[in-house]
Amino acid sequence: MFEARLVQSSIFKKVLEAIKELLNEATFDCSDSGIQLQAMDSSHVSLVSLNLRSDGFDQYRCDRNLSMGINLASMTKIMKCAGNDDIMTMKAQDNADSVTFMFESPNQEKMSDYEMKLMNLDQEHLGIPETDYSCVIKLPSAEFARICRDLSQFGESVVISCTKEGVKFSAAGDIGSANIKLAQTANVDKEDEAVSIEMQEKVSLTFACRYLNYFTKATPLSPQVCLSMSAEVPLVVEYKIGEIGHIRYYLAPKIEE
Amino acid sequence: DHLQTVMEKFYEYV
Repeated sequence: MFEARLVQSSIFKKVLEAIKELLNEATFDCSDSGIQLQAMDSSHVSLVSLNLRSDGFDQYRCDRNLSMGINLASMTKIMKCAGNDDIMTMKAQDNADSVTFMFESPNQEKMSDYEMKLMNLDQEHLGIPETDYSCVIKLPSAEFARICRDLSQFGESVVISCTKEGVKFSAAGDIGSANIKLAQTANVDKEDEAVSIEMQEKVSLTFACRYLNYFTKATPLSPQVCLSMSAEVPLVVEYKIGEIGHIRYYLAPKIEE
Repeated sequence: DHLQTVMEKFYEYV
């Protein structure tokens, strides 16, 4: 029996918004440590890794490991039926072929339940080694979303260069070129607005804007975003999800012909 | 222009 109860169903609504454009379907792997999801977009250029820890739920029970193949468009439809302040419970029997979502309004006057069929998805997992990245940049998530949006007007690719002076985002194309430089902020009173850069050695990598703009759909989940870069390996874009977990996007770089 | 790589170039299936 699997049962997970979350007082803030808005977290799940935002998680779905953060992945539904990149992925059509995904397997939610449930165990006693929580819910994990790893999936690549259809082109295998990017990968999403979601982790929701069991201790972040108000109630969590998972008697046996359960892999739920989910069509994300269907789950999005169900999550749209939930109010932001509803309490959400996900329930599934062991080796179930369906999962039930229950939503309770805050005053308990409205109780809804939706049963969704599960899919048989083949499990393909990539092993992502713990990596000590050359550059780790933390910046306001809204700022990063704005940069990706603005630069994607100039070209299909963004060059992200990180030196000890700061981080530079560049794009060039038919209409011209654009550069956005962010310096490390000095002492800011609100840490959500800080830009911090830990650089072991400078890195400059090229990425497709399209995917970065998919990743920034996760912006409502966290006021800050963390970019981790090393030469010749995928970029990691991480958004914390409250106290319950995180969503990490990996993006393969574009390399010189 | 640049060549887009894919995940399998960097990570192994487990």
